[in-house]
Amino acid sequence: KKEVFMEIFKKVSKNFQEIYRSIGGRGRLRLENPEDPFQGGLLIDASPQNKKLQSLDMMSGGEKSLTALAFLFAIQRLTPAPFYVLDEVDATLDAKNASLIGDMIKNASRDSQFIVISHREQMISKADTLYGVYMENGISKVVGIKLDSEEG
Amino acid sequence: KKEVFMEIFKKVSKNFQEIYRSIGGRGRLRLENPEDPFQGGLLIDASPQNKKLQSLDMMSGGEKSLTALAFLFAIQRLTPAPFYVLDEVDATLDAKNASLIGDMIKNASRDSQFIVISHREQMISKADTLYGVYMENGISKVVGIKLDSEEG
Amino acid sequence: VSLSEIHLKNFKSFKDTKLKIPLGFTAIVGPNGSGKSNIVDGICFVLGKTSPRSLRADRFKDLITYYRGKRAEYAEVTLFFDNRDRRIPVDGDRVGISRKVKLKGENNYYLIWYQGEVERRRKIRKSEVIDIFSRLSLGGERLNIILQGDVTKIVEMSPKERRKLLDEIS
Amino acid sequence: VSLSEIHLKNFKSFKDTKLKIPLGFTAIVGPNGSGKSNIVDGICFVLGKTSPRSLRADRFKDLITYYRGKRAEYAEVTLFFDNRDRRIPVDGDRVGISRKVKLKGENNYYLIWYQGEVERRRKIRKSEVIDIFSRLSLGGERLNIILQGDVTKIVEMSPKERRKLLDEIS
Ligand SMILES: Nc1ncnc2c1ncn2[C@@H]1O[C@H](COP(=O)(O)OP(=O)(O)OP(=O)(O)O)[C@@H](O)[C@H]1O
Ligand SMILES: Nc1ncnc2c1ncn2[C@@H]1O[C@H](COP(=O)(O)OP(=O)(O)OP(=O)(O)O)[C@@H](O)[C@H]1O
Ligand SMILES: [Mg+2]
Ligand SMILES: [Mg+2]
Repeated sequence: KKEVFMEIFKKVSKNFQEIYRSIGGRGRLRLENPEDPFQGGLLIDASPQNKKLQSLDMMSGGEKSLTALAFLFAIQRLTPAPFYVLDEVDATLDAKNASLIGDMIKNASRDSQFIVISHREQMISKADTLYGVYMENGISKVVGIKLDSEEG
Repeated sequence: KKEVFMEIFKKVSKNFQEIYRSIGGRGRLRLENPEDPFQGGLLIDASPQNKKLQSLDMMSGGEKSLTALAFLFAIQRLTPAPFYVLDEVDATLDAKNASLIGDMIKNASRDSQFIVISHREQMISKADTLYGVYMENGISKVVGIKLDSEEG
Repeated sequence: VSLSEIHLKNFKSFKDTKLKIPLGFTAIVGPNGSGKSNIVDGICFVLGKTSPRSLRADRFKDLITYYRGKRAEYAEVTLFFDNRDRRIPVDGDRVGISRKVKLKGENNYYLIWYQGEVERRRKIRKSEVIDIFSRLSLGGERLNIILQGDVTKIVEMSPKERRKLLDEIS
Repeated sequence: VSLSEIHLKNFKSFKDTKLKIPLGFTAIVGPNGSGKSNIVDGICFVLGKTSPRSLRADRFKDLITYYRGKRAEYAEVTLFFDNRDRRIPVDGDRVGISRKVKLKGENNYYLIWYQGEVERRRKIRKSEVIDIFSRLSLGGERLNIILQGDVTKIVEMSPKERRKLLDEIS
């Protein structure tokens, strides 16, 4: 049980470090109790944009979102679920980071389906398929705006 | 005391109805206990985009932000404070509503100063003065991007 | 296995909508209040969310479409999967899992599969649904659904809760 | 009265910054983590926020700039006002209110005014500061500062708390 967990932990940590480097910073995962991981928790140390390593509390709104998404992708790379649903995860991101996360989703969508709700151009423009939702007399309707080539 | 309060309540309610109409919907303020207002609270009934009047809980993220901002402007119109600071209040708004709120801030900025932090083009483009913040080796710096004519 | 379609019938602001979900990256856009997050609530509903509050409703009955002063009889959401790899233990290429809540309070799950063109359905227990989804790493406390405004929850949760996310994978 | 300038000295990520605030609509932009919300924390600091948590810090000492492994001696933020209408009961066109916190723990407010070119300052009690600001409808539970992520709090607060916002105006 502990070996299996440690194996997973090592792989997710490696993913997290790689992903965090690609968003411009240093990040690592640490166990509170490496001897007996089930007695402790999982810590995230991260320093966005190569600032000093800081506690998660001191991060800005956008830095917290980036760190959270890096953790999500670190797990997805190891064991991709069939699909992911992300509802406006880019709301606090600046234009550059919204575009960066859009690219990450695009990459990750090779192994899993991603359904992403967003108001940001930097995200929407990267999607393969685009649906528009609108309301008519209190009832929601959906229309296909851009459908992938196979959809026709 | 009660007369003064009721006078204020009537004026803020009227403002709220007007402002809510301009964002495309019907809104009104109600007292839980009109006989003795200090025994009860203040209720907000609002139906964005002319849907049926609904409880605030059932609103979407963007509808809640719009309703909250309409209430803020309703008070500001009556008794403008010297300045207001709004930190990414447009994060959940779609492009149309972000632009609408930008216009409202522009209007309200005739009576009060508004300092608004935003990542959205629809908001930033309406400002008189624009400052950019950036970080260099862990220290924040500010640069003027667009200064109003008098600033030179 | 992959998600192929979402059917929303009398669920919140959707009267009768079918949404095809292709492979890859699908974006959903639309004005504030148009119903985008209601689709996410629909997915969470089928995946077994137990509290109406977590679906942004006071009671289950609030999930049923209210239109022109009347509430429909029932709400139903179905997730259809492409099951050609048979990761869902059912002999069918197209399998659906659906959840239905009635105004009178019934709250049931159904398994849907096809024999030729004929649709078959049978009621299944919630524990069977949870089991099917957990073999697919779906539902439960996994990170595959991030609700609106919730993205920083991963950073704000306790270290122990965060470790549990890795336990789920082991 | 209007806000004319904000001075941030060793406050969070700002070593020594002066920001002129003209009349009208001022927007502040910048990358994630660059320091925008720290400016808002600086304003709240002067307006009398009592808990470091509400300034996104564990202790007051975390507000003092930490740079290259060293923390500065003190942090100070000053809000300068155009007081030509004398709404601040001080005889001066330009009046500043400042708050300073030292590494050793002192936490004081100062009033700044000018006689000709000479800057004068004297320590004032927090209750005097709160009184000056409340006459200007600033500080307290008023709505004039909306923190990042807080905009829906107005809709989510209790009806009683909402009524109190109108009490403040009466
Ligand atoms: N049972 C129901 N019947 C009819 N309409 C409903 C029901 N439940 C919720 N709604 C409607 O759904 C709307 C909210 O939709 P939703 O939260 O999906 O919006 P959204 O597209 O996500 O918007 P945003 O961009 O602001 O997040 C509400 O305005 C409400 O009127
Ligand atoms: N005492 C301190 N000394 C130095 N830096 C600090 C101090 N306190 C906070 N910071 C830095 O300030 C940064 C956060 O800044 P802030 O929250 O203002 O960003 P922001 O511009 O609002 O970003 P966003 O667009 O993501 O909201 C943190 O990354 C942290 O490193
Ligand atoms: Mg939504
Ligand atoms: Mg910020």
